[in-house]
Amino acid sequence: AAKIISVTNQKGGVGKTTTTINLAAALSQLKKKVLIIDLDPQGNASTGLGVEVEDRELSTYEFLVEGAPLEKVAMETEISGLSIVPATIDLSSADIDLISNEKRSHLLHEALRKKQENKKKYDFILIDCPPSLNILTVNAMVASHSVLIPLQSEFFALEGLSQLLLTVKEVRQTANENLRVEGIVLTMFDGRNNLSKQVEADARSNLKELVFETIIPRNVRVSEAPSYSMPVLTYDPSSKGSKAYMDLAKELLANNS
Amino acid sequence: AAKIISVTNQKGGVGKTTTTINLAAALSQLKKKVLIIDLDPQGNASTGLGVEVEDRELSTYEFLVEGAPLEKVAMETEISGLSIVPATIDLSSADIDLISNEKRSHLLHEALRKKQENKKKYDFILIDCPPSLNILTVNAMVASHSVLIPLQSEFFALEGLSQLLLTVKEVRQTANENLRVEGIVLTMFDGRNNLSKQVEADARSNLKELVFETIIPRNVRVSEAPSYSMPVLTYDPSSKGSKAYMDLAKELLANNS
Ligand SMILES: Nc1ncnc2c1ncn2[C@@H]1O[C@H](COP(=O)(O)OP(=O)(O)OP(=O)(O)O)[C@@H](O)[C@H]1O
Ligand SMILES: Nc1ncnc2c1ncn2[C@@H]1O[C@H](COP(=O)(O)OP(=O)(O)OP(=O)(O)O)[C@@H](O)[C@H]1O
Ligand SMILES: [Mg+2]
Ligand SMILES: [Mg+2]
Repeated sequence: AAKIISVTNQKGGVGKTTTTINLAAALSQLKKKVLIIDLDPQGNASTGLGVEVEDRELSTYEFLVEGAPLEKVAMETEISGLSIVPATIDLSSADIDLISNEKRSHLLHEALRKKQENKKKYDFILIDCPPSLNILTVNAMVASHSVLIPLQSEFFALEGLSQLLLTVKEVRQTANENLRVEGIVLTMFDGRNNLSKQVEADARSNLKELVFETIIPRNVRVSEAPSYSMPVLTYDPSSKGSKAYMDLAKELLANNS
Repeated sequence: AAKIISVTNQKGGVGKTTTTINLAAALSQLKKKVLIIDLDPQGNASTGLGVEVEDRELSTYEFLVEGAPLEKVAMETEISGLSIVPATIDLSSADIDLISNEKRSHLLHEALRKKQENKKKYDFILIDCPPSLNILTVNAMVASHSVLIPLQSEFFALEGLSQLLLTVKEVRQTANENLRVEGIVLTMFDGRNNLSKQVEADARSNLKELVFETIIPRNVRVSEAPSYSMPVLTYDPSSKGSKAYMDLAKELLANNS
């Protein structure tokens, strides 16, 4: 059955969406069946894979809040082997809509368990989380086997990491005892810049084997790709960004074999 | 009395905190009295100005939710003329804590109006918002005269702008008829990169005079400064980043004279 991974960090702009899209694309090139669940009301993962807003009649909101079945909300993308449940702005009212629902933290977990054969269709389900530790991110953590944490190689990004690891621990103790950290991946790394090297040194000495060997470099082709509605692996397969995300996919598979 | 400006954009990592800290520092160098209200549970603006977590006994949470007076929660910083109301993680439960409070969107507005003489002490109050359109950001907009929107020169950042302008309009129609857009400032701009130039061209043709003339360049000294707990204007006054934020402060003053 599918391995479910939340891509999460409450710090904004650290590369959550970029990592979700490109790791998923790399895994599908390695012949894995992948589903992305876009859990961010901004819908960047949906846009980055070419799903126009007008084509998102059924979305994560209907899946999470209204109980629409997975086979109805999941859409194929231009990338073979990669599907997505797109997001709309409707998700931003989930906090308010779900406040009186006792099981509000478990809705995604329940929705994914409804029909076992759905999960069998995929090898990996990656959940792109919004930049906050709100009810949507908690839903993702409760539904997941693990969390994959993009860590931007900058000062403010390191500051929020301990709070995030604390939240993971709390969710493990209260709602999902299997939840563990899949790994922390350094993103937008610039080897010429002392700050990047300092963040790497700090992360590896404090977090040791939690940090992936693979580092994602800052690479302009990565930030250009979404404007062409494609992963960087399609936009520019020979770029440093593509190679790094392929390395990350291989490392993830090796860690899970 | 003080002009109150929310620095806001629900897209993460676009330079909200960096703009709040450095614009405030530049305004205080121009002999303006400035107060920053850190409304982000991450507390990056507080950290970036050297307020240690253990020194935040009274914070924005007490000011907003428990009615603590402004003169008790505002702290001086190392920068003369610049004070801050620091943030703690307690703010992240504001969504839940305030759900049953009828006036939950107006708490910051009420808190700032309590003692008129408090607002007289400052020329500008800048509010650093979290990366979401939640109750904290709505509180900021209801309490403000205007919103200042950092726009990262990247594809995903442009996507969220129309939703943000829509929210500003909604707040103006339902809760704060004076709310207007102070301006949109391009951040992390890299002149060698087509994407940056494309975003600038799009922004200026669609949003015309809403876009500040001043552009903030991507400048490594800007991202190094917070690790020394100081604004870039103190860390490296001759850097491109410092000059740009000083230009922004002067343009803001010119627009308001
Ligand atoms: N390796 C990279 N090299 C260059 N640019 C990158 C890289 N990774 C991400 N970016 C760019 O940085 C910006 C932030 O990345 P992204 O939107 O993926 O972060 P996020 O964590 O999902 O943001 P949010 O918190 O808003 O959800 C985007 O414009 C993206 O294109
Ligand atoms: N002009 C710039 N040049 C280089 N780096 C910058 C610049 N502006 C901001 N940064 C860096 O980019 C990162 C994101 O900026 P910042 O944290 O201010 O964004 P934010 O919008 O406040 O993020 P969040 O959504 O998490 O609140 C930080 O590490 C910051 O140091
Ligand atoms: Mg994202
Ligand atoms: Mg910030």
